[in-house]
Amino acid sequence: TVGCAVVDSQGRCAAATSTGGLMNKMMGRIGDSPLIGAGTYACDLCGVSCTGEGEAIIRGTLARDVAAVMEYKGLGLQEAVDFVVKERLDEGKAGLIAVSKTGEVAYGFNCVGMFRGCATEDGFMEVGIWE
Amino acid sequence: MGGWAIVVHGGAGVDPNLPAERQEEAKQLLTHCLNLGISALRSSLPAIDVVELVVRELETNPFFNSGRGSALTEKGTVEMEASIMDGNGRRCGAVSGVTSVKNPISLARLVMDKSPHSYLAFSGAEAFAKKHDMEMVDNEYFITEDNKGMLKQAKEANTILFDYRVPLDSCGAGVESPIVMNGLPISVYAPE
Repeated sequence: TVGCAVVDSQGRCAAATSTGGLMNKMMGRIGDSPLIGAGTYACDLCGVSCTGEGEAIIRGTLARDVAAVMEYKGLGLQEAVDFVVKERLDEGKAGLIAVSKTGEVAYGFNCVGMFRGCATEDGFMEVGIWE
Repeated sequence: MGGWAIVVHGGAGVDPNLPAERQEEAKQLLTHCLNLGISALRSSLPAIDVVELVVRELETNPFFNSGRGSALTEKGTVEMEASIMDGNGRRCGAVSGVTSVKNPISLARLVMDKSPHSYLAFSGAEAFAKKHDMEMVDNEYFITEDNKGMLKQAKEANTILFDYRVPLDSCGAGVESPIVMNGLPISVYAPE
């Protein structure tokens, strides 16, 4: 699975996710990536893209929950990502990336590593795999 | 307002024994995609265009599990899915069961922009792509030798793998492993 979340200089957020799914999956199996609110979500507050065990991400409506805890609990972006990865996945293994309308970047995962890269207008740039 | 920002991912759940050169290859691809997105943002492209542009690049490169290099079904074929969402107005588009559209994320974008729906799947999605002259390729285009090997391992281990790039030797696929975690023999985690 691959994904991208972006906020532009007008403060508009967007997110996109694309995947081949699971190796040896059944024909016709649908994962989280195409489900808005599970694998992908964007609103005026943030943009989110998820990856990992699709069935756990779907049950946890993971991407929408990041926006929801920002909206209803007033959490900041990284707090919201950490909360959702910690509280919404049960035994599932997954990761997600997110941006906020104020130009923050965040990611979180509870499995072995996640391929990710992030950059902000003030010059910050990071590419990583492990914790 | 805080200025632009971009995050990309290539999947979670990485083989703990991923060889260093593969790790380096992944980092170079992620850096390349970040730079692609950064120059688009500096040219004031809207966020929705930037996410599509970056994911297209990731779909075209076979390194990660999407587009070319997608995971294989139990029958050794490729069925892809994608979604895109614009926070500005919360518009969205999604596709599933796509087997011959070169860039599924652009088909999801087309569903968002050019259809009255937000999700098309299987033959409906393929017909919509044809109607709009999207670039179509044979399913073989998406299948890589690496993934044929991965599918064989998964079948021998009688399991379903997500995003792991489990090496041949440590998967112990041929040996019946008593303990399994995330669908993988516990031996994969032995180093930890």
